[in-house]
Amino acid sequence: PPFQPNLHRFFHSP
Amino acid sequence: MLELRLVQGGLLKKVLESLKDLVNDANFDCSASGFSLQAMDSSHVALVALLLRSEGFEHYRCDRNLSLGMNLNNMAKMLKCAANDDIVTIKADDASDSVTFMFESPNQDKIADFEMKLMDIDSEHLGIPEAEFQAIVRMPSAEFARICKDLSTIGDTVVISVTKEGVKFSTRGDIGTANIVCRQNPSIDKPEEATIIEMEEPVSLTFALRYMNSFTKATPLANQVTISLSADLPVVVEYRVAEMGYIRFYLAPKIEE
Repeated sequence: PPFQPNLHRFFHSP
Repeated sequence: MLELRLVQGGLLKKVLESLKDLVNDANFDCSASGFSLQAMDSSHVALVALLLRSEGFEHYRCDRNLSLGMNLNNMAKMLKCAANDDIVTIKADDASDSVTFMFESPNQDKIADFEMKLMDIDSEHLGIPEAEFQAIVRMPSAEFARICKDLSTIGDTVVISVTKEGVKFSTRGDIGTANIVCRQNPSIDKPEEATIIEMEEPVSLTFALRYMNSFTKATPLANQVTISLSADLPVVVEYRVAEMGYIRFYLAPKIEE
């Protein structure tokens, strides 16, 4: 089944 | 000192109803430019960004930047006590540990104030880069809500695919499969019923329907919803808040590994 990454994979703390 | 007076108080009620199931506690950031919020759900898979620009308020006073930590369920409970046509004023002193919501009936014959305790919330602010999207779909918000609700009775995930033919929402579950295709429809007479697809490249992404259904709690805010998609990027589901701002939901796609 596809894996659910969280948003930290795409967006970062500035 | 913070004092924000919103004639369309009903908007704030609708905003809270659309946030409270996704996020428990959040900091509302008040600055000269507006009243905003960025918060993630507890699993950090979805994020909501709200902006209500200062120009949209009848009166907007914010002497210095202030962050108000609130439990959104409790805030929603208080705002539920306002009538839909009430004028809502949010007040807070700089050093105060509480916020006051004042509700005025349109003819000023009833005035209520509700004071709510503020919280200290450690929140993480993520930088969201400006992205060029491969496809942007604008469609009636009620139609999008209906599709998410219907598909979630059959499967847990939705595949959203945009091609020249239109936008396709697909799911599969134990009982079978479902595909719903919405074609471009400019609906000149009734722009709120239009479906407009701007596509640079075909794109297909998979998302958890549970979150999509949560985002559709914002449907009462706007007739139209905008869904922006790019390969391997979170989808952006945006509802405009009258002329004063927006509520944007970001959801990480499911990926094959």
